[in-house]
Amino acid sequence: YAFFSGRPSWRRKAPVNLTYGFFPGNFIDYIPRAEVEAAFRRAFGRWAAVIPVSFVEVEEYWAADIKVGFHGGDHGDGEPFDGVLGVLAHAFSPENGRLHLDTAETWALDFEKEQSPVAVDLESVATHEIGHVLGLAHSPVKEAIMYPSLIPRKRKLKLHRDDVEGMQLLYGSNPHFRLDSLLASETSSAARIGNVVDV
Amino acid sequence: HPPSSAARTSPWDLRSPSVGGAWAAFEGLVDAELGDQKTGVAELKRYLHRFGYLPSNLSDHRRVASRDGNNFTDAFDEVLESAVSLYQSKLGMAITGRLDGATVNQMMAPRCGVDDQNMRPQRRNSQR
Repeated sequence: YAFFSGRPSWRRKAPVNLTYGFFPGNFIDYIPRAEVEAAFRRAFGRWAAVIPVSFVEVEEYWAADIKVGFHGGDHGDGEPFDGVLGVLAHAFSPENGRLHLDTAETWALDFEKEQSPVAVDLESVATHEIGHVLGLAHSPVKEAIMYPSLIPRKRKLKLHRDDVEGMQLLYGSNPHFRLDSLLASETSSAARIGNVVDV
Repeated sequence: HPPSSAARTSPWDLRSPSVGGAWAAFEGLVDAELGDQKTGVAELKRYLHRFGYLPSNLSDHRRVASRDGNNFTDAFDEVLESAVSLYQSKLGMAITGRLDGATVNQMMAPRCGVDDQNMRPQRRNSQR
């Protein structure tokens, strides 16, 4: 894991509650809005499970701590999007809160429904960008959510130990989080790989 | 050279013209090395500059002056070699400083726009 320069994070009195809202314009029209919102709810929930921070969706975009938006091309933040593939999304370090997804991408929640060869998994990218919004920079660990690239038609939803350790250094641990559950799952994956090799 | 069907069966092949991808042209740079002058190297330098691997204060002979100051030359120089090594190290790859297939493939992959040196978001904050 890595942090942004100066190691910024959201400095609030505990318990930390952050609100998020969706930019009212430019919403993608080929996935129902409720499904996009549900995907973000799951993405936020993934991080909330490991740190003592909660996330609440609000209607008032401009008043939200975290502002999620679909934008295309030059959208006014000095980092224009570049069309299909290339840069998929970007986000800003704490406590800026902006999280932008490129409207030019073919976003997908279900690759059975979306057959495009360039479809990109929205929930995976949302989980990655929320990591930035909370203060994690890019990780060199390929399996980590915070690794900078994601190929089309690939889902990467599970937090890696590297993601969890980095985020918990910023915010502490969620009292309900058990590291051994993460380790157990990693061990079980390793055992399955081991079995295949043995065969 | 046109793709053969056997080599192009991946459903997400970024090199396929039908799929495109902003950095598909990097494929032509595989095995380019120090001292080469090759079309497309300037674009690769822009990529590495954008994601924090090439400094913006290069001396004038290494880049062509332009309004945005980011027009690089097509020369594969030692600064690029060092940037490639840094890229490989930051992305958990074998550090060779060479544009091997794995490195170029990684550079062609779609990615997050936040730079890898952790500086750009800080700059964004100060703009705010």
